[in-house]
Amino acid sequence: QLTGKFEDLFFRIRNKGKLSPSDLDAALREIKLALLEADVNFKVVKEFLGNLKERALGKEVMESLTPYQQVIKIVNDEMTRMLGSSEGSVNFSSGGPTIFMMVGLQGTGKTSSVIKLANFIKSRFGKSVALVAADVYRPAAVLQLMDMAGKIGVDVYSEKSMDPVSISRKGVEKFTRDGRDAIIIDTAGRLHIDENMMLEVENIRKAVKPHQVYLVLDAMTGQEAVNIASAFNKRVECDGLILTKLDSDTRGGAALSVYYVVKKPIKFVSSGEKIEDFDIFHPERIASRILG
Amino acid sequence: WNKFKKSNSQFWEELEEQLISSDVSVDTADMIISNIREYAYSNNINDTGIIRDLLKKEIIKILNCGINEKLKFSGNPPSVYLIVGVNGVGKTSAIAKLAAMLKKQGKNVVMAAADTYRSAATEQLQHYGERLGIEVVHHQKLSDPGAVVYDSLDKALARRSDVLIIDTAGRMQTSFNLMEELKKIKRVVFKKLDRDPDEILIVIDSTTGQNARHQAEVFHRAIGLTGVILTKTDGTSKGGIVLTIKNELQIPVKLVTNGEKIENIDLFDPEKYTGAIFT
Ligand SMILES: Nc1nc2c(ncn2[C@@H]2O[C@H](COP(=O)(O)OP(=O)(O)OP(=O)(O)O)[C@@H](O)[C@H]2O)c(=O)[nH]1
Ligand SMILES: Nc1nc2c(ncn2[C@@H]2O[C@H](COP(=O)(O)OP(=O)(O)OP(=O)(O)O)[C@@H](O)[C@H]2O)c(=O)[nH]1
Ligand SMILES: [Mg+2]
Ligand SMILES: [Mg+2]
Repeated sequence: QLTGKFEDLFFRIRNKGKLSPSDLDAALREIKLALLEADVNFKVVKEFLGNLKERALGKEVMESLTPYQQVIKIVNDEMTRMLGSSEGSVNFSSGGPTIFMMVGLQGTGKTSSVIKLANFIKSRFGKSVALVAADVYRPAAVLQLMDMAGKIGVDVYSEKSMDPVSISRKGVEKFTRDGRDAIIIDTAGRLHIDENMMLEVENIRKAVKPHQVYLVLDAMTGQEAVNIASAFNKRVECDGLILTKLDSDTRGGAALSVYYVVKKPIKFVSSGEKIEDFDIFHPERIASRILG
Repeated sequence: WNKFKKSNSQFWEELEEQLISSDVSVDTADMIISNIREYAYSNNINDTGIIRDLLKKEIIKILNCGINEKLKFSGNPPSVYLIVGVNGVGKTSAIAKLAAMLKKQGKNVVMAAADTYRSAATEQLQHYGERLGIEVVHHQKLSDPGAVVYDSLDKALARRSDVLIIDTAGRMQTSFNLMEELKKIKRVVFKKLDRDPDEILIVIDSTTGQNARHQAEVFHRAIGLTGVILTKTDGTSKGGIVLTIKNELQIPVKLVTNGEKIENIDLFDPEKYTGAIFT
């Protein structure tokens, strides 16, 4: 499972029967470097290394005939555990439409993800989907959503008004009356430190009571990923994350850091600009990228 | 000295963490910290306040680059600025802000809507064009971006515009075809004006981690970058990767955007930027 840098490191020490303290320190330093270069939050790295060292100094490694293999196994186990499980699929509500809401920083891929999720629900589950265009700020945001929605034959509710709460409420009411199975709300990008905008998205949530609120997070986000996700989670209680732009070949340490701290599952990943570049999250794939 | 070293190993660790948590790469952070540490020891400096100031000065020194940080204007107008970068980082917004800034300085600006791919990209730029009273050259959706650029150069030359700013579609550095398309766009400018664009600026989102270095590297190798536009500095991320990019690729930051209003753009100020890393 471990590739690249890790493989060289452990290959170098594999023929040593015992794991000396200096060998272990060298290994831990290499792991720290790899994790930081992968954008894992430095506090998460510290904690991870602490746990790892503790286990490496314990019986399972020190009394093992193949100590280095034990360390690799521990690193791999810990990594996979820290990414959560694959809980990607959608649970639909039994009475009335299932309501989804996308939130996140500017430019992370919310609007694109609305379209991709709608297409996913339509094609995989055969359910009817409708969208609500609640971004009233960004120039041509509604046009962008409508243009993309037209390509997959999905309706969009929008208004000329500047009130995202009322737009969301009216959109959900209309599509509920029309008997849609799923309704997805697109919101404007916003900073987690913008009090007015965070209040707005809190109010949309209160008005509409979505079954699923997804934080759309750019996979190449750096050290601030944990703070960003924590802030959104605190204000709107996210049900999960959508990780986007994985085709940048970013290592994706942000994903691990966020799950470790916020404990909300990554539901979906987007790995391209096409509508079909959207899939359920698989933790093992991210684990091997981070350690890459 | 060993006493200072031991009792202050936490101090050095904290300095390093300050840089790492700002998304400076480990290599660049280590290089800077070890230079400072060596200087401090060999000059008997053990005041942590002074050391912190030395660190700031070192960072400012790396970010400063003399003449390169100013936007280049050509002797033969129009000056051409090509704006590139990965998806969603703030290219189109930065172009509108830059155009507004140049217009305020009395320059005649034209914008080229050469993102013919993404939904409503042209309309987004046209919205700004109408608001600012700046012409936006555009073709219909999915037309050839090179053709839009060619047409824009024609119009800018005919109108004797001072600056032409070209918006391009977001693209991952990992997409061979899209990077080739960018090379083609650059060639269109060269063929028409007999010189390369005066500025080729990569837009980098402050929230991006180490991948931004890879972005800069690949874009630079493909089309040659003259500078960075750092966006979304009004967030909590410090964009420290630009320090790595300057240190390792010698590409300077020229502009910074810090919000979603049209006036939220400034020339890059290394002192202000460095101060923000340490607050
Ligand atoms: N390569 C790639 N591009 C993506 C992916 N997801 C989204 N994008 C692109 O990223 C850019 C931004 O996407 P949007 O959907 O407009 O992002 P947004 O979060 O709605 O942006 P705001 O509404 O302005 O906050 C667009 O160019 C998308 O095509 C992905 O997984 N891979
Ligand atoms: N807070 C903040 N938001 C910004 C800044 N710059 C851009 N944005 C927002 O980021 C989002 C994306 O901006 P765009 O200009 O569409 O980005 P782009 O690079 O052209 O995107 P693509 O063309 O899809 O690749 C929009 O919601 C902008 O309002 C900034 O400096 N601060
Ligand atoms: Mg959007
Ligand atoms: Mg754009």
